[in-house]
Amino acid sequence: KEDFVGHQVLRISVADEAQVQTVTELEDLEHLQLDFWRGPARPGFPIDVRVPFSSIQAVKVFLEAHGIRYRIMIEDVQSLLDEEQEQMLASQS
Amino acid sequence: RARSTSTFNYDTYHTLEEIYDFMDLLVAENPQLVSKLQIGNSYEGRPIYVLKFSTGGSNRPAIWIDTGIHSREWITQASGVWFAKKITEDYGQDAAFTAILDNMDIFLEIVTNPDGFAYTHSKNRLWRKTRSLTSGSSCVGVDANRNWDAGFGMSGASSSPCSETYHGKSANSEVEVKSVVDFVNDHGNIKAFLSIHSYSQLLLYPYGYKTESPSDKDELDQVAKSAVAALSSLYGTEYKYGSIITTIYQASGGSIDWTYNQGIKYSFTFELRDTGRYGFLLPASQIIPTAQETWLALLTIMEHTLNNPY
Repeated sequence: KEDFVGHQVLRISVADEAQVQTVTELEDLEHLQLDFWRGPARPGFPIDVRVPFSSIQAVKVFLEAHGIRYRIMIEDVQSLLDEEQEQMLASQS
Repeated sequence: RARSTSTFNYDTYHTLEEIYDFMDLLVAENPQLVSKLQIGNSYEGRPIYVLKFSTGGSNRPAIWIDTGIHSREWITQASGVWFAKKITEDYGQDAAFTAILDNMDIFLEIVTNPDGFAYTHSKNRLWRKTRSLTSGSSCVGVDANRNWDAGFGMSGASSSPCSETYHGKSANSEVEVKSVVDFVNDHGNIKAFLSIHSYSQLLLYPYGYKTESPSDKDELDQVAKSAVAALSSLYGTEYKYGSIITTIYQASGGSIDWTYNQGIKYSFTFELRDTGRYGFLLPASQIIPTAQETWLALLTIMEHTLNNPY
């Protein structure tokens, strides 16, 4: 089963079209293995992206270097998944 | 396993097997009202089921509701299970809903992407696409909501098999999509097509692949406004509404663009809770409230469909 320990979901706020384009370019960098939960759309429309642990530092540095605001929407994806599994097992029992 | 749909636990997420067992229980408990149709087999050979709710007649005008086309959007399949039970509970009890089912059929496809859904339970909880293999690529799956024959392959989908929005080799290449297309064409009398996704809290109507407004834009906008107001009346959950391309972004090959182009006027897509706290990992404690509020919006659209025959 895929492990998401250390994966974070970032909510990115893009202020203008140029920033939308910059984030869209991130999408094409396959080695970062980004998973866009809400894809780049237009200024003012939040972008949510799951970032594997190995890419987090690079992505955050990239966003900060381009003055693109973000916050952490989900601190650790695996901990939410663990909670979900526990809840399912508890209800089954 | 639950012994009846009354002991079935609606406020937890379930596996594919548990949902398929639920369907059989519901049919067995309501043989006069509910039947289970198999509209095809998934890429990996799993049966694709649709529940039919009918009080008689032949080829009556019908309403289609599907959930789970994107497998990781678990809140949608869970809501679909709740809707199925609600329909059997409210028929004969709730006057407005009884009038709908006395005149129209309802088709509910709870697990529209069974291979992807099974995969979210077994291997990767965040899997979105189908599980079909693409020759020449090591990447798996097609975004089933970019595979319909409406603006297929245009901007708003990806031609890369590794992308989450890969549109596939050709329109209807995914058997999960083709099965629904064939069912809709064979039935020929579907009047509303409601496809349920998550997340973002949006109620959307065509188009996604082009900026041109649908010819029924004013009416669709009005219906969406009323539906969103009904939804919000229960717990205050706020939705936005509008066309796909103006409200979110360009998305080509989407289901409701195709159904609208087939003449199914009341074509809507829901994006359920939330707006970005848990996203696809919405806690199970929110299943029932989400389903309850969404049902009010569905009722609004179904009533409008009943009262405005075309």
